Amino acid sequence: DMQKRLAGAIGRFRARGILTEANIQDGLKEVRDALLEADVNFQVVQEFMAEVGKKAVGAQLIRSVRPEQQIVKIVHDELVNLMGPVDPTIRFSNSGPTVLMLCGLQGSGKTTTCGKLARLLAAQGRKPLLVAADLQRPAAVEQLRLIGNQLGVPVYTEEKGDPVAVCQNGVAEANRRNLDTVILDTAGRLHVDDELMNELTRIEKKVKPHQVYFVCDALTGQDAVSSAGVFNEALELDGVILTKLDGDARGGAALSVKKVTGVPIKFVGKGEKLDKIESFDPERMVGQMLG
Amino acid sequence: VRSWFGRKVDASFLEDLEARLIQADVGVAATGRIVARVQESFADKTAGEDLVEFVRNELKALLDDPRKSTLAEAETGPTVYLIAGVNGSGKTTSIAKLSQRLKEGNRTILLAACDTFRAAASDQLEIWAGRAGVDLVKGSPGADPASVAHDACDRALARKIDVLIVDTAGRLHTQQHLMRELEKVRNVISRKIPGSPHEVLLVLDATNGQNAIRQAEIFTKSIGCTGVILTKLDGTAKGGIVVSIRQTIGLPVKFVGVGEGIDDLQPFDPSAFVDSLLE
Ligand SMILES: Nc1nc2c(ncn2[C@@H]2O[C@H](COP(=O)(O)OP(=O)(O)OP(=O)(O)O)[C@@H](O)[C@H]2O)c(=O)[nH]1
Ligand SMILES: Nc1nc2c(ncn2[C@@H]2O[C@H](COP(=O)(O)OP(=O)(O)OP(=O)(O)O)[C@@H](O)[C@H]2O)c(=O)[nH]1
Ligand SMILES: [Mg+2]
Ligand SMILES: [Mg+2]
Repeated sequence: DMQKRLAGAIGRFRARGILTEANIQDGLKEVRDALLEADVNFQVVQEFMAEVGKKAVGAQLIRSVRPEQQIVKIVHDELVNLMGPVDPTIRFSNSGPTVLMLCGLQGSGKTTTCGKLARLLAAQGRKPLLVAADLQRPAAVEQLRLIGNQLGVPVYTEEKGDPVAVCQNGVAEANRRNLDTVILDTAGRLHVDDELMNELTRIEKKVKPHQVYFVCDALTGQDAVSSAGVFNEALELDGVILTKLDGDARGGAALSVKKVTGVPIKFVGKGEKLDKIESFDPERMVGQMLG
Repeated sequence: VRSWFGRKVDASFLEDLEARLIQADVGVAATGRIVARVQESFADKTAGEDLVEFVRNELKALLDDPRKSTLAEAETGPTVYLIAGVNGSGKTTSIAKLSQRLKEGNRTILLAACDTFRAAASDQLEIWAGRAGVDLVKGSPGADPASVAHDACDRALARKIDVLIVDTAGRLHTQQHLMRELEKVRNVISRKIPGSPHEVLLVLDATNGQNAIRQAEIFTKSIGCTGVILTKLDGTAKGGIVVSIRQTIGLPVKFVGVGEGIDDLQPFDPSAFVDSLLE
């Protein structure tokens, strides 16, 4: 763990009173390596270490606290600061249904997360409608249909057609049936696929979702910055949902995505079952990241 | 890499080389080793074609496989390939692509839909089987995956099928009971068809970071993986994780996934992979 690593590197500080630039260099290198091993983006780590370096240098060594604990505390607090603020609330519209749009790379967990959000919102007394706008992946519509059935939540589907139209028709359906929340499940796509990224911006223009959430796999490595960055430029994201955090992934992608886009992480996926969604907890995330 | 030419191989150059490799997900330890080797041979010299060749060869040496992308086959009877990996990595789609490819050798293919857990998992594989023109064995939702594997082996033997490919549910390597379930599937297969599975392919998502090494380690300990299918290389992720995986666990990359279509599977080409990693 982080403390043991730092203890090894900076054991020699104990005699001194102040953390100077020279004597914390080894310690900071340990932190830097730990963050890179945790999959935090290289550039993000460089900028972060510069900030931490400034805070650490000149900090008074508290007599009762070991220096490595102090550095960990500075790093920990700085990370928690960067990852917050936390806002797991969804701002609902007071005129017509609130539309939530989920997007992201292939296999990140969008369809499953749509189900989780539907369950969460239904439990809060909302009346959600799931919209199966992925017409490309084999059995994607069926997958969402089964999830809806399992939850007792209605699902709007069209077997053929255009995803933009499906989204528009889904919202119309919600209006017709007096359902107050629409959750749009979109097909996974690459941020470098211009045609599919354009499809998303077309959905956004026509349907005007109140919230656009980027669903990001917590296992993602250095690429998190590219994909999240491009999605944010295209759609101005309102939130990020980090999935598959129930494993032992250190989840450095969380810091990269937050730092580069400024978009808050609202929820995390903690398993395959539909109740496995929690609001984002920066303290726990940082603990997982520092290993 | 062209931008390196003419630069002095000093601390700042080595930092830039390190940045390049880490950003390709090569990882801290493996990168450190390569940078140290470059420093040994080129410190204070001028970077040129020979330095680039040196780095290319370091990486290629790690990734080369004398067996290349050939998959092991049974001497007699059905060949069985077991496909596993974490959630959403691309297993089901890769199986479709693999069927298409293997079919071209005039082989009869049978698929086993042993993901009995996830919503519409067997429906998804069924659609792909239809597109590839191959048969499928599936069980009822929630059925024991090992029993579906058992039935698939029976059918493969009875119909003298050339290749049986077994799809399994995504699972995180930290889920002990799910790893036991996967071992049970493997055991059923190897008991029914001696010598099988002839390949155990771990499907890894190229966008994954260092956790992929843990995945490779645990899946290999559990079911004896023999190779990797690295998917989603058509994105911007470089997939450098396979360098450490080859170095620490020894798994070779057999194929790469480069898209969502049935033809989007290519044999692994270490040279092309390394060129793309360094560009
Ligand atoms: N362990 C774990 N698995 C998850 C989580 N969220 C989703 N999954 C699994 O990840 C896999 C992919 O999930 P999907 O919901 O199909 O992903 P998707 O983004 O809709 O995929 P595409 O539509 O193909 O882009 C499935 O096996 C899910 O059960 C999570 O939080 N934890
Ligand atoms: N761009 C791209 N997408 C891919 C590739 N391989 C698979 N996909 C997509 O990734 C998503 C997940 O693929 P699946 O085949 O369902 O993955 P899986 O591992 O079987 O998922 P689970 O069974 O839920 O664990 C789908 O949207 C696929 O189309 C690839 O090489 N490139
Ligand atoms: Mg989906
Ligand atoms: Mg699958």
